[in-house]
Amino acid sequence: SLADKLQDVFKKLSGKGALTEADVAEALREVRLGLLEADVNFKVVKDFIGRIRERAVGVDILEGLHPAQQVIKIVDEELTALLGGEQAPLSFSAKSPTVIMLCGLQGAGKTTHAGKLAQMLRKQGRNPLLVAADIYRPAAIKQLQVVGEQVRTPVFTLDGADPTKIAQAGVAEAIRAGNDIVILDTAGRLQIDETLMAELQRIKVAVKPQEILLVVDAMTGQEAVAVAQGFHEALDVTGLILTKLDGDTRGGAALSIKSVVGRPIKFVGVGEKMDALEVFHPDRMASRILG
Amino acid sequence: FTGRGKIDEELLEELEEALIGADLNIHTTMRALDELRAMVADKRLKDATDVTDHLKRFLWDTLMAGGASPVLSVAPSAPTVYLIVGVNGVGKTTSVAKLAYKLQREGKRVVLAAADTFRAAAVEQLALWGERVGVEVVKGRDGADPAAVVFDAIQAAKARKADYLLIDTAGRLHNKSHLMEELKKINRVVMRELGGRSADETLLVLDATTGQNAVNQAREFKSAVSITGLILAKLDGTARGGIVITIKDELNVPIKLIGTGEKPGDMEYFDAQTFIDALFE
Ligand SMILES: Nc1nc2c(ncn2[C@@H]2O[C@H](COP(=O)(O)OP(=O)(O)OP(=O)(O)O)[C@@H](O)[C@H]2O)c(=O)[nH]1
Ligand SMILES: Nc1nc2c(ncn2[C@@H]2O[C@H](COP(=O)(O)OP(=O)(O)OP(=O)(O)O)[C@@H](O)[C@H]2O)c(=O)[nH]1
Ligand SMILES: [Mg+2]
Ligand SMILES: [Mg+2]
Repeated sequence: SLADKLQDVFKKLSGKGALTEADVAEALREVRLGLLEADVNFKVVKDFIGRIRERAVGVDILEGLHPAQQVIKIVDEELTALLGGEQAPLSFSAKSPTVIMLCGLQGAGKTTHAGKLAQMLRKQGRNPLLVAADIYRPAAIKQLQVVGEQVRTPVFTLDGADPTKIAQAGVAEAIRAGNDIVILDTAGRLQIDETLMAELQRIKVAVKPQEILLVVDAMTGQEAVAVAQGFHEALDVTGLILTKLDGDTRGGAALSIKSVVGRPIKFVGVGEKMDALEVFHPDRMASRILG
Repeated sequence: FTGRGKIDEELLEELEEALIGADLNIHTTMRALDELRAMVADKRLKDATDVTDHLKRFLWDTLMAGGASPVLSVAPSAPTVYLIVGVNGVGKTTSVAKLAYKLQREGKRVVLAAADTFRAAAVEQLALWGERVGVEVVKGRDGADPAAVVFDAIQAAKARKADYLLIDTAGRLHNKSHLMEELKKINRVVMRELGGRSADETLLVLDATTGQNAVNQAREFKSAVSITGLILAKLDGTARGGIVITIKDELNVPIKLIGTGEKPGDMEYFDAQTFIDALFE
């Protein structure tokens, strides 16, 4: 683990004193390697290491605290702070229904998390409506319908309509039927697909979502930055859902995206079942990234 | 990265960033750059073009080591069976459909097995693809044992005298032992029904956007059902999938196919040179 590697680096340091630039440089090399192995984007790592260096050099080696522990402590604090100090809850619009739009790359977990959000909101006493706006993927609508049955939530569909029209009709149906939340599932798309990104922008203009949640697979590597920036520049996302954290990926994409997009990670997906949704804990994510 | 520019530490840093940015493993990258630095020190490399060419050669040697080839194995007697596996959402079902389309266009008779009996509308998704591509899909009852569907599909493929049987399986995270056990059971059924030989190819589908975790996936799937090749999907996105170089280097699993989109024709046999050139674009 990083803690062990740093222990080795500081083995030769004994007695009190301050951490010199040379001591810190070697420790930072280990931290850099650890973060790259954890899939943090290399530009984000560069900036992060700069911040650590500033805090670490000249730090007095405190009584009873090994210098390795001190550097770890600084890294852990900085990481936790960057990942988002406090939890960011879902926000609801003053005027019902609150529209929550899910977007992201192909296979990230949007359809699954639409269902998980519906279940969570129902348990909170809300009355959500799922809207199936993926008209491209074979059986995508059927998939959301099956998910809707699993979480006892109605699913709105509209044959032969484009996604913008489906979204609008879905909101109209929510108003008619008295649903206070609309959860809009969209098709997976590449952030470089101009036509499909424009489609998301049209949906946004049409139904003015209160929340635009970017759904990201926790095992995403270096490209997490470009992907998140692409969606953010097009839509001004309000938050993220990080999925498949029940895997063993270190999840460095969380740090990459948070530092570049600045929006909070609101939820994490920890399984395939509809109850596998948790609130994001920055401190837990920090220790996971550090390994 | 080319031209008669001088070789300096800045060039090497730029190359390092290109490789890391493409999701090459940091240790693979460091080894490659150390080799370059040694050659520069011995004056064996003259300029920036030389350095880049040598780096590409290093990567090419890694990918082609052991005579790696994208050619897919064919069974001594029909049907040739391919088992498609991987973690959730990477592109297995779509890749099965594309491979079926490719083989069919080569004049082969293909049957598909819808062995994902767990995920919502998984069978429907493959069935629709089957209709679209024009191949038969063998399904089981809702929630049936995937091994039972595989058994039925092998019998059907033999009865129809199909040239190929492609088996689509449910996404599963490699750290979930009960799911990996389920996969081993599917594999045992295949071996039993094929008279003791395993599937002619067991292909692990990887998402090109995945980082270092792809190595864990390859390692775990390989130890569970011995993977014979990789399908690298979603290469039409901006991610480069460089991690497959480390997978080839450490686990000796060759890349067979790449997915370049969501249409039936969006699949190609892996070409190492094209792949490597793209890492530096
Ligand atoms: N283990 C695990 N699997 C998940 C999680 N979230 C989603 N999945 C699985 O990931 C796969 C893809 O999920 P989908 O919900 O279909 O993804 P999507 O983003 O809607 O995909 P597209 O619509 O094709 O873009 C499915 O097999 C899901 O069951 C999670 O948190 N953990
Ligand atoms: N752009 C692009 N999208 C792809 C490619 N391959 C698959 N996809 C998309 O990725 C998403 C997931 O594909 P699936 O084939 O359902 O993935 P899977 O591995 O079978 O998913 P699970 O069965 O849920 O584990 C779908 O939206 C596909 O259209 C590819 O090469 N390029
Ligand atoms: Mg979906
Ligand atoms: Mg599938």
